[in-house]
Amino acid sequence: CTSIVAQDKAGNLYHGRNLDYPQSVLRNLTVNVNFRKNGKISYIGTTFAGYVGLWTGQSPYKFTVSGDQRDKGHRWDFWKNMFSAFMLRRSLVSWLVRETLEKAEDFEDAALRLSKIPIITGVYYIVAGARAGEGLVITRDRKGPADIWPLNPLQGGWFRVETNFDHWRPAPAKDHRREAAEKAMNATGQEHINMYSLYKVLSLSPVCNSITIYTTTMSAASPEKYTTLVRPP
Amino acid sequence: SDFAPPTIDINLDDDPQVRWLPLFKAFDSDFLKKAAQEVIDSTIPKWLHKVLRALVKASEKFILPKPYGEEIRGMASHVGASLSDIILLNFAYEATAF
Repeated sequence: CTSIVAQDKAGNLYHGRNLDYPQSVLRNLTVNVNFRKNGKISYIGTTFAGYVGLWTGQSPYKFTVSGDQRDKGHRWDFWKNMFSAFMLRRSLVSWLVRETLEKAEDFEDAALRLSKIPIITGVYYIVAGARAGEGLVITRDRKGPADIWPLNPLQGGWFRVETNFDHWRPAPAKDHRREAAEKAMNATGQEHINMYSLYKVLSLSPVCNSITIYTTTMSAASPEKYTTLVRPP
Repeated sequence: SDFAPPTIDINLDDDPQVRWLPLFKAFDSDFLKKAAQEVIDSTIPKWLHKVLRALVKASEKFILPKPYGEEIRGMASHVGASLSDIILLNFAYEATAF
């Protein structure tokens, strides 16, 4: 997966994500869901049919969130995940996203919930709010946060790119998604970043690749612009 | 080329067991059942599937928090799939590291 959060010169926030998964059938299972309460949209998400959790979602006028797998590449991780779920009764990563979209009052509350509530496995939560400066990448361990990486536009940090690796470590030599995305964001520039240019960055190879299932672009301050497109194999 | 996925409305005021019914207007139940099986088969080896199925069946009351447990139960009953398999499907989506 690749998630990008960015702020333009006017302080508008944009959030985009590619969901990568090596199962082509998921292209035909992708679905956008409007979760309604009292007739109004409470939150929006993109998921796969049969899956009640969310990896991508938006709470209108409050925040947007995406989750990227934190892959340590260890074969026993699956067992640890199952153990965490069954024995310790921890939340699935995607259930916490949904719960946060439903309950969090604002960006700060969302960031706190996504940082602290125990989950079954490590993950990266990428969150953007509706106001300038509200953007960060949370690196999660099972029990709590391992790192918080906020936007810092005044010091040149107007965007953050997260793939599936800790941002303070180099990406594996064969994986060029982070490098390509950062290069494209710098080439686009803060003055030209918007929903369309963000989508273009997320469409570049290898950021968008053979296992990219869908791309979502969103902006909490303009919830009507929430867009998901399924990618061809 | 790129295409937009279907959009459905889920009413959170509805009972969790029936709130995902709009999904089955957008997707054919038989297709969903086959697709779910494909995801499970390619994620979990057959020998392990049997063990997990039994484990999940024995412990589903303890591992599924509200409202997700009820939602999953409702889906399984509508599709005509085993509850254990729909639970495992939800885990399989999250368990790519395996």
